[in-house]
Amino acid sequence: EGTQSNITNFFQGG
Amino acid sequence: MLEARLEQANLLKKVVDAIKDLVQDCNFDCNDSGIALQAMDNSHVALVSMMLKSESFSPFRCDRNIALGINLTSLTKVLRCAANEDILTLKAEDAPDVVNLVFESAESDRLSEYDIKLMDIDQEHLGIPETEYAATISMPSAEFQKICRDLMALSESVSIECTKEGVKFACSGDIGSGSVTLRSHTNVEKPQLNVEIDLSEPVALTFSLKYLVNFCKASGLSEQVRLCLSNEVPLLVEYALSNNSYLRFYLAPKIGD
Repeated sequence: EGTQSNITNFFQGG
Repeated sequence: MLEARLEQANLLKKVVDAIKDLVQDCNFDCNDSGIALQAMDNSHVALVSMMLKSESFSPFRCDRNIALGINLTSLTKVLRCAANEDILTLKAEDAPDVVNLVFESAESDRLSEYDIKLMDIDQEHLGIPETEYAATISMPSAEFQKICRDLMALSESVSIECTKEGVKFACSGDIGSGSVTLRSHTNVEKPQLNVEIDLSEPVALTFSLKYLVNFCKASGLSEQVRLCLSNEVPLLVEYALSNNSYLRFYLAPKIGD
């Protein structure tokens, strides 16, 4: 099923 | 000050209804280009991005940037007081404590007015990079909703695999497995039923169905939904609205075994 990744791993804060 | 008049309260009612279970407190960022919202869900797995362009309002006036921090449960309570066909006007001062909502019936002389207290919301704003997606699928939003609901009966996750053969939604769980495959399809008489698959390279990704089912609450906003995928990046689920306005959801993939 895989491990759920986090959206902040892909989109940078700013 | 902000003054934004919507021909039909229904649009805002549907948008808020579609996102209120995913995000609770949000800044509505108002400037001369329109009203935007970006918010992550509590677990930081999904991101909502809404843009209501100034052209979606008539008239639209916003002299300076204003962030309206609004609790969506409160907004839902007030929007329930508007009839779907009411004309809705949002108003706020430049440094507001409240946002004012006016509902007018086009058919009678009723005029309702509500104020919602604003909140100070310190929200992290994420930069969403421009992405050339490997696969873009346009399909009926109701069809996507049915697939997600159906597969959720069997599993927590769905794999979305897009090849030149078509797009396959597949899942497996304790009771068994299931899949739905769609190919490109053009219906001249009912273009809202078209399935369009634009593929530059094959893609296979796995996503949580719980979130996808949640996104599908936006199905009433648009007859078609657009899914954009590239390997190892979040899925974009987009509901296009009139005047280039949109409601977008991003969902982080499940990775590895």
